[in-house]
Amino acid sequence: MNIWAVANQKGGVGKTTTTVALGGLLAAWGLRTLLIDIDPHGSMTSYFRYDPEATDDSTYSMFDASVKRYPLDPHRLVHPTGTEGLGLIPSAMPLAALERQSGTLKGMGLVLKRTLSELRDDYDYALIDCPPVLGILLINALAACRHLIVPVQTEFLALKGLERMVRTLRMVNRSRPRALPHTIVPTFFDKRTNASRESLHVMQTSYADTLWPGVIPMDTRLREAARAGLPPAVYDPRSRGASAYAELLDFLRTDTRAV
Amino acid sequence: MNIWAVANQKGGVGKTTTTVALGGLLAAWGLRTLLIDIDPHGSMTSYFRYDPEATDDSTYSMFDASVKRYPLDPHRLVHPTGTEGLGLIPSAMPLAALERQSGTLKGMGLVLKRTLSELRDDYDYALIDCPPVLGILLINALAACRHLIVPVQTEFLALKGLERMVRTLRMVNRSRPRALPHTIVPTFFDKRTNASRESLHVMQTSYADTLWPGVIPMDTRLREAARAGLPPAVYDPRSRGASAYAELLDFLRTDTRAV
Ligand SMILES: Nc1ncnc2c1ncn2[C@@H]1O[C@H](COP(=O)(O)OP(=O)(O)OP(=O)(O)O)[C@@H](O)[C@H]1O
Ligand SMILES: Nc1ncnc2c1ncn2[C@@H]1O[C@H](COP(=O)(O)OP(=O)(O)OP(=O)(O)O)[C@@H](O)[C@H]1O
Ligand SMILES: [Mg+2]
Ligand SMILES: [Mg+2]
Repeated sequence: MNIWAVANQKGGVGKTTTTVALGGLLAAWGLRTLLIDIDPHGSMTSYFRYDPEATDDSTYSMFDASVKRYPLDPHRLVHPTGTEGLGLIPSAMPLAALERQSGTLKGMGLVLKRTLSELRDDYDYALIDCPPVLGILLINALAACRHLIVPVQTEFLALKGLERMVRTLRMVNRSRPRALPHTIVPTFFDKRTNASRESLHVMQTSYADTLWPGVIPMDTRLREAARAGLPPAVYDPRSRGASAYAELLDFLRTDTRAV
Repeated sequence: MNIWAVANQKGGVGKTTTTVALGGLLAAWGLRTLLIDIDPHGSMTSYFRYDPEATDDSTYSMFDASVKRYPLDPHRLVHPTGTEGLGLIPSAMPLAALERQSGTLKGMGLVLKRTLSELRDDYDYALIDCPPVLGILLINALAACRHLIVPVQTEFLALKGLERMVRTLRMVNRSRPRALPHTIVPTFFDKRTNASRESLHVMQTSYADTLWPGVIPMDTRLREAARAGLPPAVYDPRSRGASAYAELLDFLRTDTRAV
């Protein structure tokens, strides 16, 4: 099972959209795919019409079982998304409290990694949607994944956020035997504006060796797909957003770093 | 001194842009204005070309002085922004660690409120830019402010974030003598798309009594202002974004709840 995390400490850059878009494509290509929402806000959970306020079997259950030491069968946590071959482990509100409690609990950084290893024979891909905050939940995702996807809006303030994410990655890599490979994905690209073109140019010069050579364009069909509760490739496969994500997925799957 | 906080637990909705835009206008209208960056990511700090990694006198100093019990003159924390009449207390990276440490320290929720009361004779307005996370820093801002401004992107996923923010507010109001008044501000509005028009309609029906009757349009001049390090009203006062913020400020100042 390939485990990818989608993360960036900056908010609103397209993490949830990227996770759902790639997951929907993998399922459409016939690969058994699991989406995991460890953002306490639960945008991906809401995307598929579940309520993060009311979810029993969720990513929170993994942490709860680990702290209270009761057995948990992770297969119980998987919910249908309405798309064939695409499962979801939703988020739940109590995840937010973990941050404050986690300071005192040892070994909390490996809960997700351990749980996913019990599901490795049932899925080809697992994609983790992360919160925009450096804390115990993001640490869990970085420890569990084999490849990190970093969506970055093509504009000035987001470049600062990217510097921060790359620094976090450098810190995390110090405690890993092998550095975690990552791919930077430019999002919200609008070729008509200076802000987009200039920030893309900065990315191409400063992050040449980890930057995906394409861009995800600004495309309102991606918002409409969220409103419809469908992955972009299901909602409108010929839209500019959906086709750009198909190109990205093709790059990630052939890029040896990702396997 | 009027203290306003700008907050929403959803990321990327225009909190920093709104804080800077309103602050720049207040200063241009001759009012002594202080901006406070309490987001560990420090977008507003980067906006004015300070480095959150390298800031000594910052919002973090307030918490450090409170925990270690040393005297601190808050006037030392104020940095120039290049705009006449507009000061900034920048963010710093160690703010991020407060979340994990704060669980064990009592009275951490009132540090900002106490520090700002020492500055009340020097400024007419203080505007607080908040992180997109419910935690000790957001709690500080909600305890310190008299009015809350909630920017909300006009699209589907952001409406879920708004429900969450309103729930948080209800929780915070239980421990206040008087409920904290708030104003919901629709942002990124694009009248050409269904997503914008429909979500605005939902806001108008579900939040009629706290919704600002205008909208902040999608306007790339707002991004360009950030790249130039200038408040929108200084960068391009006739842009659609800057004029919409002037209308919002006029509404907030005449709306008796805000004083
Ligand atoms: N390329 C795009 N073009 C237009 N809209 C987009 C694009 N990508 C994402 N969006 C929209 O922008 C909003 C923010 O995206 P999304 O929620 O995926 O970001 P995020 O990084 O997951 O945010 P958060 O930090 O809150 O988790 C969503 O409403 C989404 O539909
Ligand atoms: N009305 C608008 N039109 C176009 N771009 C905008 C608008 N408002 C904000 N932006 C841009 O969108 C990006 C996100 O805005 P901003 O950083 O203000 O959001 P935020 O809510 O503060 O994000 P975070 O959750 O990361 O703190 C910024 O690059 C900003 O320049
Ligand atoms: Mg998200
Ligand atoms: Mg911000």
